[in-house]
Amino acid sequence: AITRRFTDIIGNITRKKITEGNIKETLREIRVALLEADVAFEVIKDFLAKVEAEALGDRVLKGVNPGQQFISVVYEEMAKLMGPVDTSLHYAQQGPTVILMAGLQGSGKTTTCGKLALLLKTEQKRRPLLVAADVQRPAAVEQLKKLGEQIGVPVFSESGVKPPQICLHSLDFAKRQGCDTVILDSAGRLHIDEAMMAEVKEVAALTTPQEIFLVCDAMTGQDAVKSAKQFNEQLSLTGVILTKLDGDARGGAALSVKAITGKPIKFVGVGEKLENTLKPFRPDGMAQRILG
Amino acid sequence: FTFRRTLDEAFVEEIEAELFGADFGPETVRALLDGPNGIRQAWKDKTITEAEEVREFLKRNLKAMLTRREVKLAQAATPPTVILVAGVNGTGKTTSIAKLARRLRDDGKSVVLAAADTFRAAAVEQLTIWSQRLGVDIVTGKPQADPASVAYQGAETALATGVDYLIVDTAGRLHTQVNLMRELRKIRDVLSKKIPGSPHECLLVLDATTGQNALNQAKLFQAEVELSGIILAKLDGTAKGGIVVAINNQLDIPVKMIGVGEKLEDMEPFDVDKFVDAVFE
Ligand SMILES: Nc1nc2c(ncn2[C@@H]2O[C@H](COP(=O)(O)OP(=O)(O)OP(=O)(O)O)[C@@H](O)[C@H]2O)c(=O)[nH]1
Ligand SMILES: Nc1nc2c(ncn2[C@@H]2O[C@H](COP(=O)(O)OP(=O)(O)OP(=O)(O)O)[C@@H](O)[C@H]2O)c(=O)[nH]1
Ligand SMILES: [Mg+2]
Ligand SMILES: [Mg+2]
Repeated sequence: AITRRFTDIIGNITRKKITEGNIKETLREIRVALLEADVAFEVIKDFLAKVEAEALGDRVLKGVNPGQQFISVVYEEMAKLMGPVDTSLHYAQQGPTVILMAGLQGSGKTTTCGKLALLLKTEQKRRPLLVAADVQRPAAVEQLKKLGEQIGVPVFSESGVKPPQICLHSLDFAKRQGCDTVILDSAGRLHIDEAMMAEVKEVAALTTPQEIFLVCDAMTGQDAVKSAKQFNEQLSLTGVILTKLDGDARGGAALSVKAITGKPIKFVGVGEKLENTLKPFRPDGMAQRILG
Repeated sequence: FTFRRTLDEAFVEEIEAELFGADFGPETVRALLDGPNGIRQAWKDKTITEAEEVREFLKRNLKAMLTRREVKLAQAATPPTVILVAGVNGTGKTTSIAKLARRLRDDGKSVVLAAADTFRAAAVEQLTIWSQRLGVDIVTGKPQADPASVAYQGAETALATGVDYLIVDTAGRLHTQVNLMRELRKIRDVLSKKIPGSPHECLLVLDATTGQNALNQAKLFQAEVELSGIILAKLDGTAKGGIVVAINNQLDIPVKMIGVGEKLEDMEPFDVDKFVDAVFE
């Protein structure tokens, strides 16, 4: 595997340098590895061009061939691109903190709302309120209510009202109930669905969230750039949560989404249960996973 | 006056980006570009001389690669025909089952659903709402009941009521979760014991936005429960679902249906021509 070949690179510098010729084969191998890992084609092109340009002329370490050294540079740059580690959650100065979850259908938003509520309750001693603002998926409200019951967190819902108004009303409810953090679930939506994108934009406009997360499935392929770009342009994301990382998807979407949006990947979902399945995103671990 | 593109290396690179962007994956793209029937060879042999010819050439090759053409659902010699639906989390299984049931119902068939996802919050409620909207019966079990027991109940009900089709919903599961894959096999075994020859269809629901991991999913689900076909959901987005070509070539599994939206009518039989043409739109 590619990553096995660079982890033992330490040593003295020689007079040999990295050249286009001596890393040509390695570049080809890395490109294939990144494509197999679902990193977006354009992102691979830009990323490798940049890393190659910087690496050319570097002196090669003793006992290492230029290809191996180049791989270690790729790994470092990839970890740097996806980093730094950022698990910050911006809390409101006054009134409830609002966190909005958005993303494509089935990406894991509702489950992640539950996970985040539990995390904030147990680790940050916050008093969260879950808001069931998906009124179109059958039993979506019921799903969030059940999760709320499991973790002892109240769930706000309102029938006969559209999601922007549900979310707005939830803020008053939070204040009355003494909840300091409002987590807004939303219906899955396509980034090309103008009406649905306008709807979630309205939610954000009415509730002015401190955090707006794109919830993205780790097995997403080349489409990741298209959807992430749109969600970011429409919503000015503050972060990304990558779900289902407990599978064996290489997760190239992480690199694509970070490269396209510039927004930090803050958390990863690593399981279906609500306890201990929302972890801080680790750029170096992810770089290793993507490179294979 | 239309600007005519020159067939040059830059053009081929654009085509390459388009092919990768459709999630065909390195092996398939390599074959399409550099294989014996690839673009570069055809360019060399002068079979292709104009840029306009490249996309048509690729379309023909892709259509030829999609060898499996069965889109008809199985029909058992004696009812019920049993359809088992599986796949990883969130791909669209429950919604696809509702859509399948609608097509069968509109085709004059009687259908019963089995809500064998006893694990996920409100999974049973979700399928129950669909069954009510469809006017079809549903078999459910207690929360956290053994899914195989619900499948068994479904089979019993289907036999007792003489219904044409039984469709069994299952919980999302990662193909890497060994115990859950074993649970799926158990559901299948329980069905085949109760109704010999069943499940007559074992369908894997894939999310069209999934990349190369879809191939791993298909491999491992195939190894566990012998798939008869794929439902490719969420093709109404911008993802092209190109991975189904590799799945066809390496695993010989056909795409039977595609999901093109969240409503009951948003399902169509897989059409190779439409699918390939859409890649280049
Ligand atoms: N294995 C695994 N499964 C997950 C993870 N996060 C969510 N899921 C599962 O993924 C499926 C979809 O999760 P949901 O929370 O319903 O997704 P959603 O984005 O709210 O879906 P829509 O509201 O329909 O758009 C469910 O089966 C979840 O249990 C994760 O990190 N790992
Ligand atoms: N746009 C679009 N959305 C779809 C399609 N099929 C399903 N969905 C949506 O995808 C989300 C997940 O669908 P489900 O049917 O709950 O998926 P599932 O595989 O049963 O999920 P789990 O049981 O949690 O594993 C829902 O929001 C559906 O409305 C489709 O063809 N197009
Ligand atoms: Mg949801
Ligand atoms: Mg389901």
